[in-house]
Amino acid sequence: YSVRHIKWHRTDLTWSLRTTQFQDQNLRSYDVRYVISKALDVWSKHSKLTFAEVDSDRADILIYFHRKDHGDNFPFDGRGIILAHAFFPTGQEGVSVDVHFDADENWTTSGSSDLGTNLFMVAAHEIGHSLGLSHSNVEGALMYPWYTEMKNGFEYELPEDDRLGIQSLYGARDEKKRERIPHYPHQPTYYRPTTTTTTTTTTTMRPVTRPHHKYPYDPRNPYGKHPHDPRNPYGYYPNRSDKSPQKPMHPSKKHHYYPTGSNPDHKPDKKHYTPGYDPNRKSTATRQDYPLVTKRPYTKTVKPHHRNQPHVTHIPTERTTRYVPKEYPGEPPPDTCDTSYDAIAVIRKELFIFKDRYFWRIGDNGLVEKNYPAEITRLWKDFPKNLTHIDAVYERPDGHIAFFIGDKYYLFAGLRVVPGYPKPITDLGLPVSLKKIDGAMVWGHNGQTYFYSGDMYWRFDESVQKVELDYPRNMAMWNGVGTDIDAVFQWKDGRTYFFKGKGFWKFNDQRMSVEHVEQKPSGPFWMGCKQNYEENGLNQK
Amino acid sequence: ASAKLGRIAKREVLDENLNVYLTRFGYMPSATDDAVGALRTEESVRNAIKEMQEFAGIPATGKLDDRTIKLMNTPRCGLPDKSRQTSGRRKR
Repeated sequence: YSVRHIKWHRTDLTWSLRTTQFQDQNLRSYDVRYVISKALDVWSKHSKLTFAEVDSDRADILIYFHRKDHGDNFPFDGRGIILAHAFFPTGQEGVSVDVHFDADENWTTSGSSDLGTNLFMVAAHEIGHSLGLSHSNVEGALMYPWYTEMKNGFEYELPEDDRLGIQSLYGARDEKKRERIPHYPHQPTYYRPTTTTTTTTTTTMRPVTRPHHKYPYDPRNPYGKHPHDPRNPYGYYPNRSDKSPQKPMHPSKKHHYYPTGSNPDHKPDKKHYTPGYDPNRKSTATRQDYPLVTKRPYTKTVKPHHRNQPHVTHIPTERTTRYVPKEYPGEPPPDTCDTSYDAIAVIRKELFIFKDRYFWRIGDNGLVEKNYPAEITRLWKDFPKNLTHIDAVYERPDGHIAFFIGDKYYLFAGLRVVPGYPKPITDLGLPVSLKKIDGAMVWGHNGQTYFYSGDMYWRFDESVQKVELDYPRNMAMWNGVGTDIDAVFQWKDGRTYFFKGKGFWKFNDQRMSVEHVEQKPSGPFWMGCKQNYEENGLNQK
Repeated sequence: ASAKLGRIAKREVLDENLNVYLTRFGYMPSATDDAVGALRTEESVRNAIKEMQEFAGIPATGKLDDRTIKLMNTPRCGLPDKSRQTSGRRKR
């Protein structure tokens, strides 16, 4: 290995992805953040370094995607030879270093190189530069300058040459003295601006690490263990075996430790108070104690949960409950232009829409019409032959595809089921009483996974494969969507779409409300069907 | 692959690409860094190739053999392997 001898003088470094628009590359911001965080883990696992994501251009490591000549004397060359470069630390406090990726490359965030150039591998290499390592002449080392395929995907283990290199700069991790805090990319450690008044008023950025009287300072865990401890940037218990009391903050408390007020995971305040959320719930409750989520009979108008929520008019659906799977002996495929949907997801950059035992796919050139809708088992052959429908589906950040059918879920690696599946959804921490989930998605707003069922929703922690302890919460947080949705997903435009009956809502993630109170009909928009309606929806049919 | 190799093996393209490549990744001084750069001899280019081959761990023949051409067509990091260029960059 080869080191620069100029290194960071701290081991707690921050990073930030500064390029967030990936329209040309079909990359998604949260996928890239996830991959970068995994690449950072490669180094932190074997050194004293820790990395926290911040949303600031003052982070220690700034990550950009650029094209061709971008002003630093290291122009990119389009798709091909040069993939990325990074700059070395300067040794000066307050000076950031850049990591640049060639935006013209065919990047893949899946962890393997089957579909393109493996962003994870290249990111891990470039971050090595930003930590002070030069190129190594050891073939097989991560810092070897020529691209080679990594083994084990995201579970890649740092080769010895690189391990020695990083440890020569920052020392080896002492497991006894330092409890490892799981790094999870989708919960960035936001730096909260604080105002200091002296003779002039200046705004400085400092992390949220102040001791709080409710949560005594524990030097073994400076981040705080309690999910509501403002020092805890993760929002959940870093150590899942932790039995410390769980007492959510009362909604009337004005403490608000998060950067925006629009995130449903924030503490409820008066504006966002939800009747289904019990702020006084004690920690003795287990996941199984949560109330049974049952389907309500279909009603044309849903009563709002609070005064700010509009009355919701639904497009009639022919199906209100799917707890008991129906049999479809010889039933014809659904009408492409006149049907509701069971589940929708973007899988491998293509939109898949599922209904009964059929699915459609929508690629860059629109709806694939020839031979579609097709039976689900034609593509995913490991499903049982008597498959009648799926309830929800989403592509996990690690590239696996999770299908939910009733109280079980299947995990597919591509088109083949992962051995050992299906498994009960209770394995994910969902209550025994839950018979199905309505929708699942990775929310583009924060990169977290959410499950929906009836009038409740859960946030799911992908790193430990469990729903988080502070859930379920009430659907009223998703203002205007109502309950008992059919499907939800995040489209390529980064926006969230909820489906119910034969219509859909586009959701405004910033305002946490639907963009249009009235549903829009799904067929014309998603399937390119001829618009038989007046401009805006069903009431004007 | 052989078609690709065939393309890159075209001599006139190769000379140009070779100089750019060796300079870019620190095996030869750039013309602006070194007045001698404009007067590169065949010997100096051969030594630069040899240096790159040694670094990459392939036989150091000093010639543009198939393995070297394949290496040069392999995607890679844009930073130089030898620190002849200044690569530090300050922000803020």
